[in-house]
Amino acid sequence: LPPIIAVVNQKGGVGKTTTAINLGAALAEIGHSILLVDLDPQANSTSGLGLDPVRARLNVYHTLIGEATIEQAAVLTSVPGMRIVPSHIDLAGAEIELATMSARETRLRKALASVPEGTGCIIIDCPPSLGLLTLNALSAATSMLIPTQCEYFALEGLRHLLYTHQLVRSRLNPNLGIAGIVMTQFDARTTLSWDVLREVRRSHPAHVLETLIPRNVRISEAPSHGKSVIQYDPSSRGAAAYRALAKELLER
Amino acid sequence: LPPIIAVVNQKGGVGKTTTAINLGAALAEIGHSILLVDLDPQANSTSGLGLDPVRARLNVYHTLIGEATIEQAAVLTSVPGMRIVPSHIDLAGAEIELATMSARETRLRKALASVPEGTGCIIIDCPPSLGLLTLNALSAATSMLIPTQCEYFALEGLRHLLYTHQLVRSRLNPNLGIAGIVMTQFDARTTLSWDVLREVRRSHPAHVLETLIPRNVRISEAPSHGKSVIQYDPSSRGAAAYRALAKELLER
Ligand SMILES: Nc1ncnc2c1ncn2[C@@H]1O[C@H](COP(=O)(O)OP(=O)(O)OP(=O)(O)O)[C@@H](O)[C@H]1O
Ligand SMILES: Nc1ncnc2c1ncn2[C@@H]1O[C@H](COP(=O)(O)OP(=O)(O)OP(=O)(O)O)[C@@H](O)[C@H]1O
Ligand SMILES: [Mg+2]
Ligand SMILES: [Mg+2]
Repeated sequence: LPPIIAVVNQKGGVGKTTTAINLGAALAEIGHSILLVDLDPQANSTSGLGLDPVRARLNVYHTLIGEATIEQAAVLTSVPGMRIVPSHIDLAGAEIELATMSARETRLRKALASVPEGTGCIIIDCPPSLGLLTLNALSAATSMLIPTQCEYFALEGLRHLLYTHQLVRSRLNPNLGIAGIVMTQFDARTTLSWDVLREVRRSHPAHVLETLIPRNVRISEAPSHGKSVIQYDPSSRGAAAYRALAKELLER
Repeated sequence: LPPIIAVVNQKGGVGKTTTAINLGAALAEIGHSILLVDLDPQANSTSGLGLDPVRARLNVYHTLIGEATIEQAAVLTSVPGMRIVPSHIDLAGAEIELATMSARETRLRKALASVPEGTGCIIIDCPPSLGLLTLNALSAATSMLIPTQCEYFALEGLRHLLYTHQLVRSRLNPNLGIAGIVMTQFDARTTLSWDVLREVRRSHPAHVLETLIPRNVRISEAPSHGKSVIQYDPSSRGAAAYRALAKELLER
């Protein structure tokens, strides 16, 4: 089974979708076959890669309730070597529906037990919560990648997320590791960014990754063109940072 | 009953907490008595005003399950004239618990039927989702205030949020109005900010507010000192923008 990385943080806007798309694209660029799973009802990974969530015949909801396989729901994206299982707005209702089902936390793990032949890595984009959808991702994953902004509120949530990691390991998935904490939207001109970076390096030295993702407008422009930043502006600081992140994760 | 404003957007990181705290502080500065309700399990409004979510004896969860009144749970904040009903991490579990209760969407409305004497305005900070906690806020509110970033992904979610407004009006709360859409983290140096602003003004002309909240590092520094930006740096562009927002909302 290929590695499964859950990109997770209950804090909103920290760069989960941006990291899922661009890390996936950086890994695909060096030859890995990537499957992205969009588990967020906002379907930002889906639309950020140029797909219309409304028009997808099958989506991740169908795989959670067992009406479709991952292979059937996965579609090609604008990034060579990267497929996606799209999301849909109706997934928001699934959380309340899943709450009443059996094996409600492990449905995605079951679905990912069989994936398209030759898949090298699976990346799951999670919604900004620790509800049932995210628990499904953490049950299925081999490791969690935690993007976090260099901001005070983002710092607050890290302790609780690492506590949740322990809970999931003891109850749902003893194999769940931590791929790392990646600092995103880093603005070297502000003392706040440096203060938060120093604090994260002090309190979580074993988990924080060396690669810093800078605040770079090309990163936030790319999704409106349905592309990763690697395709949209290959020579940008944003593309370089996500290539460095891919390399650092492969080496760990 | 005083006006109740739900600060809501399922997109994460758009400035819901920042707007709830600083709009509240700007209204308190001109003499209104403000009650802030922190309905987000991340408890960022609570910690951003210098309170420790873990140490609060009572919190919003107790008011939702009827074990405490709003009056009993409300505490003073560092902002003169502003009280808060604090949140707690355990609120995350409440959503699954609420799903099995009767009148699960209208528990907060019931609790807010009696508030401390002299309360001029109630502001509810919502989590980044459209689940049961947010539905409780929308059932209780007289209007919704929608902060949105000048970014592509934030633009995507607006249509769905306005559709949700129609649903809530037809099923739960016919009086729910729209206080407005406020553009936050506006960076005049990027064409993306101007493109998104033009698009929002074109597609939602009746709802988008004139006041633009600029990206201003003093705004993101203030919560680490437990203060609103109005207290932390009263002469900053961030403080001026939230005062202008308060004035514009009072005039509408
Ligand atoms: N390094 C960066 N430089 C500039 N903009 C960025 C960067 N990373 C993310 N952004 C922008 O910031 C916003 C938030 O990022 P993103 O949507 O990826 O976060 P998220 O954690 O997935 O949010 P949510 O919690 O809503 O799922 C997006 O508009 C994105 O384009
Ligand atoms: N105008 C601004 N200028 C600079 N920083 C800002 C501004 N508005 C918000 N921020 C910062 O951006 C981050 C996101 O804002 P905030 O946490 O208020 O959003 P939110 O919508 O409440 O997030 P969540 O979806 O997690 O609840 C915070 O770290 C905040 O300090
Ligand atoms: Mg996202
Ligand atoms: Mg918030």
